[in-house]
Amino acid sequence: AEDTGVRVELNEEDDGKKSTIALKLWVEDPKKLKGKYKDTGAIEFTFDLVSEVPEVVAQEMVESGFFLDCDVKIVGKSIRDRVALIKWRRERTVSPGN
Amino acid sequence: SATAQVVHSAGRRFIVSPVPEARLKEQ
Repeated sequence: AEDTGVRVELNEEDDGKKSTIALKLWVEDPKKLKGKYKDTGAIEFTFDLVSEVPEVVAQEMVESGFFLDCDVKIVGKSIRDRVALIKWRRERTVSPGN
Repeated sequence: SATAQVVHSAGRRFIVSPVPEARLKEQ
């Protein structure tokens, strides 16, 4: 995935079954953000792989004051990339016969 | 290690915690 300067990782072990997973997001490289970033630390949140949209969560982070509006796309993309990887890993662990 | 909780108006809960030093990108 592209290095967006925003890191998103699993915040729990993925059992491959739950639709809602815990994620953790933090800024690795503030220079990659367009707006001035307040160093708030890591943001822990839950995400529903089935029904939620990464860009909506990114918008909620903006509205909660973690990021500026100009960075909503980069945050959304970072979450989307991680979610795509989690889904891809899950697909690979499902046996083809099922 | 202080943590803070922010609840968005949509009901989502964000918990702010320190970033582990080892996970910070080397400058």
